[in-house]
Amino acid sequence: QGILSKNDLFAARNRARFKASGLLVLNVVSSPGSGKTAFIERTLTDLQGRLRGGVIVGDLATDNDAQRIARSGAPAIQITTGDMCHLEAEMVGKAAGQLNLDNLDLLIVENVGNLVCPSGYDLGEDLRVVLLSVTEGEDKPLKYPVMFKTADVVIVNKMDLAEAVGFDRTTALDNIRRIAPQATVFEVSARTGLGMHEWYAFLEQRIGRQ
Amino acid sequence: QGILSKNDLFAARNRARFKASGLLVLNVVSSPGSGKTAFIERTLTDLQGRLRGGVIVGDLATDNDAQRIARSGAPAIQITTGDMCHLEAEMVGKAAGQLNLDNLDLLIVENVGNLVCPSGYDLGEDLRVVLLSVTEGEDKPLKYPVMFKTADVVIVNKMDLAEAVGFDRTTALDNIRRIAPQATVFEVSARTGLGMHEWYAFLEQRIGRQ
Ligand SMILES: Nc1nc2c(ncn2[C@@H]2O[C@H](COP(=O)(O)OP(=O)(O)OP(=O)(O)O)[C@@H](O)[C@H]2O)c(=O)[nH]1
Ligand SMILES: Nc1nc2c(ncn2[C@@H]2O[C@H](COP(=O)(O)OP(=O)(O)OP(=O)(O)O)[C@@H](O)[C@H]2O)c(=O)[nH]1
Ligand SMILES: [Mg+2]
Ligand SMILES: [Mg+2]
Ligand SMILES: [Zn+2]
Ligand SMILES: [Zn+2]
Repeated sequence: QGILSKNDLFAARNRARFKASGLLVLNVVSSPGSGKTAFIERTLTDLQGRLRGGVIVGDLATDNDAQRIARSGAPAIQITTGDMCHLEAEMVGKAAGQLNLDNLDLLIVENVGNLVCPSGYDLGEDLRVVLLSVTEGEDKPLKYPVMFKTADVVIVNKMDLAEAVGFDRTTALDNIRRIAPQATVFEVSARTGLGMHEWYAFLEQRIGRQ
Repeated sequence: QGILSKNDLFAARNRARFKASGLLVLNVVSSPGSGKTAFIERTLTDLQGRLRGGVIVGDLATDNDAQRIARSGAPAIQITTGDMCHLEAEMVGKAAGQLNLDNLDLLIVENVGNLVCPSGYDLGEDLRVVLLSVTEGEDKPLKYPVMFKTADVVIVNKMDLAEAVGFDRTTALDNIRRIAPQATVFEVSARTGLGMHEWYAFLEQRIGRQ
């Protein structure tokens, strides 16, 4: 157990570099289509002028997400992983080299859409943010516990659809608390902006503490 | 390249056994929460009396899905994978031993919710059925091509929500056709039953040909 894995060594190197730049770093994970990109784009658009953000996005194919995020004005680096189902610290370290970290307050890494494999790879982040969409059902924290157990923040997204899908909020929050009692939970809609202000206050408070 | 992987050897063994029992076997894959269980439960409930179905379900944790599927009257075996992100042929072969295959026409395997890793593991199935929910966005075939390229059938599920989410059907179908021109596509709602009859006709025709 004593020997750090290769990934842990790169993660420690990333973390030291990010700290030296005074950055707050997020690793955003979820199932495909939960709204990671929409959530990041909305956050950086709304906080433009209040903080300087940069993004690293991992996908098997296309640079669709980097292009969407770039609309917010923030620099976005796309990592294309081919058939790899998760990002690793070495890839993120390399991509970070393309950003001017000293000019940023916040670095957001959007991971590959996968609720299992990314949980085992530390990228050097300060906070692991797990998104759950109301359209996926209330049982996901129970069925995919490995990821939720490593969450610092859980974002319940697409709350604008909660009524349309018959989302059982009480059961969902109970399930999140049972598996991830350590996590801070936000209920939002990346599309309408509902609940995003509480998330911004939390974020700015954390950046202030860096 | 000549040496079959361990998984391929078990898959070949499964396939021989399934053929000997005259079964049609499906491997149902998707992101977490796309509606695999709802789709399987609805299929077996509606086709009760017309065909004899059995199910093997893979999940990291809980037997929620096997219990839901058992409501249809079909036997359902739960495989709990712990932290493994996909099913493998050996696990499926073992689980199949708990079913009376000679008394079945249809065996459905519900894979772990993951749009990447399961694509590399043949389970011995006849058809790979990939579900895509309208709530996930139109770009998933482009962003997660590896899975769609191996699809025999693509099910666009939750069509009852298409209007509520602003689903762009033309773009989604274009993207599916571009990546998976080989696949037969069905647009359904596992919740309301919309479009399921075309799927049942396809299924019964395939079973008749086994
Ligand atoms: N109604 C509603 N739709 C949303 C919301 N957030 C995202 N969406 C939609 O959900 C779909 C998927 O959103 P994305 O932002 O692409 O999701 P993602 O998690 O980044 O997806 P991948 O990176 O491909 O895994 C798109 O059609 C978005 O418009 C929301 O808060 N409400
Ligand atoms: N509106 C609507 N909701 C659906 C439909 N199919 C499934 N759902 C809902 O979507 C959520 C997820 O469905 P599941 O059947 O658990 O999805 P799954 O793919 O089996 O999920 P995992 O096995 O956990 O990966 C649940 O809340 C279902 O009720 C549908 O056709 N329409
Ligand atoms: Mg995205
Ligand atoms: Mg299921
Ligand atoms: Zn993986
Ligand atoms: Zn995997």
